[in-house]
Order: sequence, then structure tokens, then C-alpha cells
Amino acid sequence: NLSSRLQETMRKLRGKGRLSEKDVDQALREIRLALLEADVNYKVVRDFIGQVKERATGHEVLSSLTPGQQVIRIVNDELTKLMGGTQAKLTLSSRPPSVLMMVGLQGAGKTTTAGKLARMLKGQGHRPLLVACDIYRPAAIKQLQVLGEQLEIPVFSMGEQNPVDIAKAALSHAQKFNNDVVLIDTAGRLHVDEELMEELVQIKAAVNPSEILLVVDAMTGQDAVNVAESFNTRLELGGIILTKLDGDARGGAALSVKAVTGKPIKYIGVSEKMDGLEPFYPDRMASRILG
Amino acid sequence: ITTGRKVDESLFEELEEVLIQADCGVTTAMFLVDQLRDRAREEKITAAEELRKVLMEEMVALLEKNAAPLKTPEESPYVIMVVGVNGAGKTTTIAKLAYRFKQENAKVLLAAGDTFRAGAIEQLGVWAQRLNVDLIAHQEGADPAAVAFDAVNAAKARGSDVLILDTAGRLQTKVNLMSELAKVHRVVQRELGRDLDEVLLVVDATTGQNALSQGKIFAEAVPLTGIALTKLDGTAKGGIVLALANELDLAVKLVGVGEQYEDLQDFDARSFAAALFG
Ligand SMILES: Nc1nc2c(ncn2[C@@H]2O[C@H](COP(=O)(O)OP(=O)(O)OP(=O)(O)O)[C@@H](O)[C@H]2O)c(=O)[nH]1
Ligand SMILES: Nc1nc2c(ncn2[C@@H]2O[C@H](COP(=O)(O)OP(=O)(O)OP(=O)(O)O)[C@@H](O)[C@H]2O)c(=O)[nH]1
Ligand SMILES: [Mg+2]
Ligand SMILES: [Mg+2]
Repeated sequence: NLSSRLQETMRKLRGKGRLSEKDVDQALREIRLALLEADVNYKVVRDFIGQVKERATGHEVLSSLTPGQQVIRIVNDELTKLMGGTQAKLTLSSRPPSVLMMVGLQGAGKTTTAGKLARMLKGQGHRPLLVACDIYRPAAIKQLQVLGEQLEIPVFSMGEQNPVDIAKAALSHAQKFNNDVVLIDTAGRLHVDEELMEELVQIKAAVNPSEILLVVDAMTGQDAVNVAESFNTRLELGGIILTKLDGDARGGAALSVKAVTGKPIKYIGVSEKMDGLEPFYPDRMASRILG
Repeated sequence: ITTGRKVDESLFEELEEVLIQADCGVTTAMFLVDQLRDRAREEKITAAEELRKVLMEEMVALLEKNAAPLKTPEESPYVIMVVGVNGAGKTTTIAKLAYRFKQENAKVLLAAGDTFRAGAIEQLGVWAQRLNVDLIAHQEGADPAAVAFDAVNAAKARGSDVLILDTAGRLQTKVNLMSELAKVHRVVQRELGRDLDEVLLVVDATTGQNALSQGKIFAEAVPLTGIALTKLDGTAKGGIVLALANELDLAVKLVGVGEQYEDLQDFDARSFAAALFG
């Protein structure tokens, strides 16, 4: 793993006497490799290493008896800082019902995560309403309805109508039936699909969400920055949810997405089941990414 | 990137950067660029455009190393099992395959082997209905091996030309789910009395290096015959298939380029390599 590789690199360097800036560069090269293998975006890695270099060539490393350890500690520190604190809190409106929107690429885990969030909110004493705004994917509405039944949470659906109309009707329904949080599940879409991105903009304009959550698959590679940037530019995201972290993907997309949008990663998906949602801890993610 | 440039170290580094940004991974990117450096030296290449051409050749050679189209049908039924991680595009790819075979006048039977996920059986049911093909399905929560058993025997009894088996998405790290997959595969083999014609691993083109872990572990559970790379209509380059070819000898047979049943293409190494640099 990186820690042992770095120790080895530093051990060889240490044998030469006092550590120089050039030696630290070598260690940073190992770090860079680890981050790229973890799927952190190329440019994000470059910027990050540049940022870390100053601290890594400072006194705390060059005079240390275990410079390898120091470099890792600094990198871990900086990574954790970069990914923000733990912000496992949804932005709700002071005047309910609040509207939350799940958006993201095809297959990222939006529908499953909508169910998980609804379950969490219900457990906190809220009265959530799930809304089926994916009118394209075969049996998408059915999928949400099955989850709603399992969770005993109501699902609002109007079949294959205009998603903007469905969202508006769901909001009125929530007001009428006293649901204080409305979770809108939207269809997966490509960030380069103009028409579908415009649909999201229209849904947002119609129901004024208190938070738009981008759902990102933890195994996403270099493309994560493009996706996050597009969705954020078009919609102004409130936060990000990283799914499928119960696998062995290193999850470098977490760093890429945070670096390019500045938006907090709030929760992580850790199973297919409805209780598989946890707060995002940046320090744990940092260690996972470094490997 | 190469127009009007001279061949120097910075150019090699930039080419490596392009490969890494396409998700080829550092190992495979370095492998390709090291090969390129050797050839540049041997062939005394001084024009950057020539260098790019050689890199294309290297990439195509790697991709075509173990490449093959879908197996030609021999015995009936022609059986395809589709596997992969959650949300990769298995069910949609099956719909596309069903359409393709229907266009060739084959009698297609689908099997709803995902008995776990909410709405999974219904999802395949909608496709079956749209494509006017038969579907073998049990109830949600049924044993996927039982569905597979019934599907093979139904295909034989009905004289189906093609049987395509859907499976539940699963992360390769879930040992019990991987043994379930191996069991389903064994059941199909046994009922068929021979090997399956295709066992396709569906990989999302947006996937990063984790695809290598997927390829390795799924291949340990079932004998993969190829990869179906989905969502190449997005901005992800899908360079991970170069790493899969380089490190695991896995070849891409099919490419998904959209959400409709016509959006399936045979893999073409040359156009894939060109698009990666485009
Ligand atoms: N293991 C695991 N699987 C997950 C997680 N989140 C979602 N999934 C699975 O990923 C697959 C896709 O999830 P969906 O909720 O259908 O994804 P989606 O974003 O709604 O998909 P589209 O609506 O087609 O864009 C399903 O098989 C889910 O069960 C997670 O945290 N862990
Ligand atoms: N743009 C695009 N979307 C695709 C492609 N293939 C599949 N999808 C979409 O990806 C999402 C997931 O597809 P599914 O077929 O449900 O994936 P799956 O692997 O069966 O998912 P699970 O059964 O939950 O593991 C759906 O929204 C599909 O429409 C493709 O080639 N391009
Ligand atoms: Mg969905
Ligand atoms: Mg499926």
C-alpha cells in the first residue's frame, strides 16, 4: 500500500543523509500515482500536489526522523481539509414543505438513495413524500412505488406526464396532505443532454428546491469533474451523495467532485438496502483514497 | 495535440496525460507510451503526427489482441448471460440484444434473473412487451437459480433461438453474491449440457480503475467471453477497456450508445481509439 511504498522510498532517500526538496518530490510522485490510481482527476491531482508541496518541503518533513510518515500525514491532512467537514444535514426550508431533488447520471443510485433519504427523514420525525419524476426508464415509477411500500412512505405519481407538472402537483399534494419534505426522483441523464438538463432547470424553477443533491457513483473515473461541473453550473447544487462505497472503489471521484464544485459531500451509500446510508466522513474518505 | 509539434519528452508526457484522463490508468498509459518511445527511437520518428499514428496502432493492437465478435450461433438455444455491478446497464443491454436478434428473425426468450431489486422484473417485462418477446419470470425474492433452470428448459421446449438471462447487479466484493452468480451459471451449463455461448460483463464507460477489480473478480466467478461497454454516448472515454485488455486479456464485443433498444453497436477498435483522442 501507499504507506509502505512511501516508507520504502523515504528509507532509500534517508540513506543519503539529510533530505532535500528533490527527495520530497520523489515522495510526492508516489502520492500522485496513488491518487491517480484512486481515480482522482488528473488536473485535481496536479493542483493538489502543488498545494501540498509547500508544506511537504517544510521543516516538519526535512528534519523528521520519519519523513515518509510526515509526508503521508500532511497529505492525509490536506485531503481531509479539501473534502470539507462532515455535513450530514439536509437543507430544509423554514416554511415547509421543503423540496429535495435527486439528480445525476444514469444508474448512479438516485432512486435507491431517494428511498434511503426518505426513510432517514421519517425516522427523524418528518413526513416525507417521494415523487416519481422519471417518466422515461421502464418501470422507474414502479421501482419507487415498491420502495415506498417497503418503507411505508407515500409515493406521488402521475404516470408519464410532464415531469415539471408532476413536481408542481406533488408540491400541492404535500401542502394539502401535510407532508413536510418532498423528495423528487428524476431520470438519469447525461450532463451533455441539453434537453434533459433544461428539464431539470424547469423543475427547479417550478418548485424551488431547498436542496438539489447530485448522486455520484463512487467508482466514477476521470469524467467525474465534467459531470459535477455541468450539473453544478446548471443547477447550483446543495450537496453530493456518493454511492456504492460498500465496494472496493477507492472513490477518488469524491475529491474531484468536491474540488471542482466546492459543494459538500453529505452522505454515502453503503448498501442496496434502505438503511444503507451514512454521513460522509472526510478523514475516512482520505485514507480510503490514499489506499 | 500533435499538429505541428516536434517529438520530444514533453510530447510523450502529454500523450500519457491524455491516456490517463481517458481512464486508461497509469500502468496501461505508461505501457503504451513506453512502447511508443521504443518505436519512435527504432523508426526514427520526428513528426508528431506520425507519433500519434503509431500510438493509435498500439492502442488498436491492444484492443484487438483478444477481440472477437459475438460468437456465431451453433447449437440452439444460443444462450447469453449478462453480469456486472449495480447500475452498469445490464437490463438495458439485454433489451438491445433482444432487438438485434429479433431483427435477424430469431425467436428470442428473456429471463428475469434479477429477483432482488425493486421493479427489476417489471423493468425487463416492459422491454419484453415493447419488443414482443417472451419472458420467463418468477416472483420477486425467488431463487435466481430456479429462474435460470426454468428459462433454459423453457427455451428448449419452445424452440427458442436465443435465450438471454438477466442477473441482479452486484459489487464484486460481495462474496456470497459472487458465489450465487457462479451457481446460476453452473445451473445453466448443466441444463444446457454445454457451455454458454456468451457470458458478458457489462461495464459502464464512466467507471475508473475499479473496472479492473470488476473484471478480475467476475472472471473468477464465471467464464467471461467479453465486455459490453455502456454509456459511451456520454463524455467518458471508456479508456478502462485498454487496461482490461492489457492486464486481464478481456475484449470488448459491444458498445452501448444510448437508452433505446437500437443503441447498440459492435465494438470497433479503430474508431474507439480515434474517439479517445478526439
Ligand atoms: N451496493 C450498492 N448498490 C447501490 C447503492 N446505491 C444504489 N445501488 C444499486 O445501484 C443500482 C442503480 O440504482 P438506482 O437507484 O436504480 O439508480 P438510478 O440513479 O436511479 O438509475 P437511473 O434512474 O436509471 O438513472 C441498483 O441496483 C441499486 O440497488 C449503494 O450504495 N450500494
Ligand atoms: N446514456 C446511456 N444510458 C444507458 C446506457 N445503457 C444503460 N443506460 C441507462 O443506465 C441506467 C441503468 O440501466 P440498467 O439497464 O437498469 O442497469 P442494470 O445494470 O440492469 O442495473 P441493476 O439491475 O440495478 O444493477 C438506465 O437509466 C439506462 O437507461 C447507454 O448505453 N447509454
Ligand atoms: Mg432511477
Ligand atoms: Mg438490471
